[in-house]
Amino acid sequence: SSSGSKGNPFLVPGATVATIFMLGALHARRMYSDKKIEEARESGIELELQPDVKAKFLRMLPLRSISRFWGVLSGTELPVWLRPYAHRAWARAFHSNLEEVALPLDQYASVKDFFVRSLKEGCRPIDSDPYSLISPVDGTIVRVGELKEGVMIEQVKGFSYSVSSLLGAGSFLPLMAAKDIHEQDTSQQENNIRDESTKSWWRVSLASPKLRESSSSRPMKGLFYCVIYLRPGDYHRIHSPVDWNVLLRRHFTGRLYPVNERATRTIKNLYVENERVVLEGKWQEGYIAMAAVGATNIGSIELFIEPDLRTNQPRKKLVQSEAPEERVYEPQGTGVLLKKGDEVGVFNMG
Amino acid sequence: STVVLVFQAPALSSSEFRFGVEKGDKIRMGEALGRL
Repeated sequence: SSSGSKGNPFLVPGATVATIFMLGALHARRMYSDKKIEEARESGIELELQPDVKAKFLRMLPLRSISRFWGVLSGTELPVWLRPYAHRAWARAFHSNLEEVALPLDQYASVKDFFVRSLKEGCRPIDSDPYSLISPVDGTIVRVGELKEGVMIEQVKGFSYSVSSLLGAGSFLPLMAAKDIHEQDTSQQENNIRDESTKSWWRVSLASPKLRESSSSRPMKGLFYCVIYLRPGDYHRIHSPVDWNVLLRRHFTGRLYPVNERATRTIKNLYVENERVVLEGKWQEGYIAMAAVGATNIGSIELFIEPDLRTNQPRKKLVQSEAPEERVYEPQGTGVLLKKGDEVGVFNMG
Repeated sequence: STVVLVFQAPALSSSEFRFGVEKGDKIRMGEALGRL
């Protein structure tokens, strides 16, 4: 009985070693498969969509709760002396550039604070060319191009998602044929936009994104797109890509899958399933929209132009309807004016 | 996280919007993605 009460002295060390061994094996396998993917990419092979067991497993996880828990954890206030070490560790792990950070490291009370850091003045000069459209964020270009007839954006070779699913079926897109544009001066167009009854003019016709101009004086318009992925160590504030009027905001609660490179290869419809905030409006050349898509570790999106918007809410608070929650910015038809480079919002942790 | 931009711009060869970046490029906020 005395030996029974001591239990098996090898149980805990054995289980620990087995767990470490298993985690090591999983990590080695992950590194091996990532290496194969890197080799494939370097040899120019485009990888196709390969839904795997992990993607199926992710669908069963309470990702929203995990994300919110991560938000609480990363928001834990650190002792002042520990802060520089913690933020340097984060910067080293995720290749953040500490030279650009606006404040001394001990002034960021938590990892979450450090994550939404602003940058020193002058670190991001705004391209001054009046004909340029700038990147609203730091990141890596995932896809870029012109939308053709099908108006689909390729997520990965062999799988594409539709722009209207990403932005919302009620997206505005100028349908006005050339004669309308040609005859209407801007103020008249503004009036038309403001008049609800003519809202149909702005209904989406993503089936034919090219606007053909009958009068040769005005160039035909196309619909272009750019997808930018932000790594965990990147600067995560979102700025305005051009001078534009933000007419409307659309918030999709959605899921919170990871959006890293592996997820884009294994999870279908990633960008149209995930929680996201879409801003829609008009710039000098017509329609423009910007979608900020969240992820498990970066689930909440904050808008400086609408501070009371809350995303990544607990499931029970979420409106179960699929339809996104919309807000038209006042004054209608003019909305919120943003200048190129203005801060628009930020991706928060959790 | 990911940001997707969708925008209208001239598409005639004489005045087409031209991207200055391509897939895989690193970009920083404020740098031109393309020009009219």
